[in-house]
Amino acid sequence: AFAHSQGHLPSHFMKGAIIQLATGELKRVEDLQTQDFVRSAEVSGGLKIDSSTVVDIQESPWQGFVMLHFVVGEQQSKVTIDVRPEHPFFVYGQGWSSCSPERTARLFSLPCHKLQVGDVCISISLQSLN
Amino acid sequence: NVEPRSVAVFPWHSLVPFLAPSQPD
Repeated sequence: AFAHSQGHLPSHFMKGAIIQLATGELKRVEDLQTQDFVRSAEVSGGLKIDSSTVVDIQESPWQGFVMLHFVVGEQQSKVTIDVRPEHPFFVYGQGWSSCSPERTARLFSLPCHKLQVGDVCISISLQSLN
Repeated sequence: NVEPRSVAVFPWHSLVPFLAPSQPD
């Protein structure tokens, strides 16, 4: 079983976690590639992939969190989220990245790059209805 | 000896943030 010592950790980021793509294919989380997300969004009804560029990384007022500022999608909308520093994001062409690759490695055993301003992350949103 | 264990399968979209842009004023 996955480690349970850190109850709040989402176990889908644990190295070895099995992920089902929208095509039905199963992959380990550490083996996912940009194309897997793109293809999954294509075959998912109602979801679309957005490019979310990290424009600022700040300390969060919430202790133990960091505040990430993104500009999202074609509209370049500003979105701010508070996450734990070990939370991985999938960066286009680079793979899993977090504000603290050391913590991600320690808590999830998931190899990560350092998330930096300018990185373009994969996010999803609802496809607009035409 | 490897003990059998249940394996969870997670959907791909649980891995990426849902960033819904707020509506412009």
